[in-house]
Amino acid sequence: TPTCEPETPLCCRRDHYVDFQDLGWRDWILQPEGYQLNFCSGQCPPHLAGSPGIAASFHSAVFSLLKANNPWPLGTSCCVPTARRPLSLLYLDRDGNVVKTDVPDMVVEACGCS
Amino acid sequence: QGAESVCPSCGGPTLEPQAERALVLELAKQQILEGLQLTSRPRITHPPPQAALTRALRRLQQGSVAPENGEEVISFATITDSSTSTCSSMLTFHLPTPRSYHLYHARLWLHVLPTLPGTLSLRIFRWGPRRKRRGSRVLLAEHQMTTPGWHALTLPSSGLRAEEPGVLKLRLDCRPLEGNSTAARQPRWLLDTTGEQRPFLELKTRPNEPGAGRARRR
Repeated sequence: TPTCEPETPLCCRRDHYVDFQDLGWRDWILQPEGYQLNFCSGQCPPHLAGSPGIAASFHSAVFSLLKANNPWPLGTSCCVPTARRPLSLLYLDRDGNVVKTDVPDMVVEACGCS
Repeated sequence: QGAESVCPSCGGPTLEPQAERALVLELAKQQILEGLQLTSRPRITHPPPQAALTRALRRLQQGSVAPENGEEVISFATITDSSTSTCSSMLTFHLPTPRSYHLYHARLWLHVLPTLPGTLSLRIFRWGPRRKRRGSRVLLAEHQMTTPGWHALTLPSSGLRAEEPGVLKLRLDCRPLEGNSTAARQPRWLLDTTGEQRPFLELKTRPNEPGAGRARRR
C-alpha cells in the first residue's frame, strides 16, 4: 500500500505514531511506549475496485483495465484495511496487577479498495 | 479547516493538522480501551514499587513465551496476617476480573532470606471464607527449600479459584526441618513477604474458546 502523501488522492495508508505520553497514559501502560495508529483513506475509482492495494499481479492489472473500460461501474468501492497485526501491551490494572496481553487487529498494515 | 484542500476520501474540507492530531489521539484512546475491554483507563490505587516491578518482569522475561491470544498476569501479594511464627503468612491477591479465559499455568514466587537454617518445608493452602469457626483451607502444594533467594513454586491451576470475585488468599505454613535443631529454635524471619521482594503470583491464561487447541493443531 502506498503511504499517503498530501497530494495522493487514491486509496492509501495514512500513518500516525501515537506516543502514550501524549495520552498521559505512561503511568499505566508499561510497554510499548507508543504504537502506529494507521488508517486508510483515499478514493477508489471503479478500475481500482477489488484491488488488493499492494503490488498487483499482471492478471489484476488487466482486470483493472477491463473494469476501467466498463462504462457501468458496479457500485462504489471503499478504501479499507486489507492487513492488520496485533499489538502486545504490558499494563497495570486498577489493582496494581501487571497484565501482558495481545490486542488483535490493532495496527493497520495495508489498505485496499473493497 | 483548510479552505483549498479537499479530503481525498469524502471530498469534504480537510482538518487543520492540530485538529487532525487531536482526533487521532482521541481515536487511539478509544481503540486501546476497546482492545483491552475497558470502559475507562484504570485508576491505580496501589501501584507496586518500581523495584519490585522491575525484578518481577526481569524474572518473567527469562524464557517465558507469551501465550498466543492469551494473557500473562503478575499479581503482587498484600500481607494480611503475618503471624508470629517465623514464616507463616496469609497472602492476599487481588486478581483481574476473570474474563472468559482458562488458567493453565500458575507459579508463586517467594524470596527466602539468607537466615534459612538448612531445609525449609513449606505448605501452601488456598484459604476460603470462614465457615463455622475456622476458615476452610485446601492444600495446594508442598515444597522443600534448601537455598535462600527466589523460588518459583508451581501451583495446580485448577485449585486457584478465587473465592470472592478477584480475591485469592493463600496461607503459607512452613517450618524448618529438623537436623539443625539449634537454628530451628531461634525464631527468625525466613520469608521476605514485604517490600521490594514481596511474593507474587505468575499466571498464564488462554481464551476459553471450545476446541481452541484443536484449531491450533489443525
